[in-house]
Amino acid sequence: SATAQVVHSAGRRFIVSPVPEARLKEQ
Amino acid sequence: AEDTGVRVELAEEDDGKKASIALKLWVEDHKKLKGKYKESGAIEFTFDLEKEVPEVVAQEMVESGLFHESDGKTVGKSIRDRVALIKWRRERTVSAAA
Repeated sequence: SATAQVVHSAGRRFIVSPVPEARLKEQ
Repeated sequence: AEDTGVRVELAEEDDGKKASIALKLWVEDHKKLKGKYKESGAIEFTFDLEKEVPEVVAQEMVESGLFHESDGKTVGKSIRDRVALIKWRRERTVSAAA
């Protein structure tokens, strides 16, 4: 899966997933 | 809000009541970051509007390896700006209802 979970030692969960292309600013 | 290169948006609809809300953060312009940024995607997390401090969450992202230490402040500011907007919208909704 392209989704990953990063759990901080304090217990907070960060869920990392791909950014849809349309939402990226044009460089 | 200032363009920090880091975008923070709601990851769920704000019902105006919940203290804890899901936010999504991603880098729009990596050139604005000081540290080398590893393309990892959008980071979704929950934030308690009443109890939490944006800079602390940003520091947790740094400690988790999602951002370089030198970008903690930028990430914290981006979260703070979005949180301020959410709170402002909520206050405005309450005022309008009254």
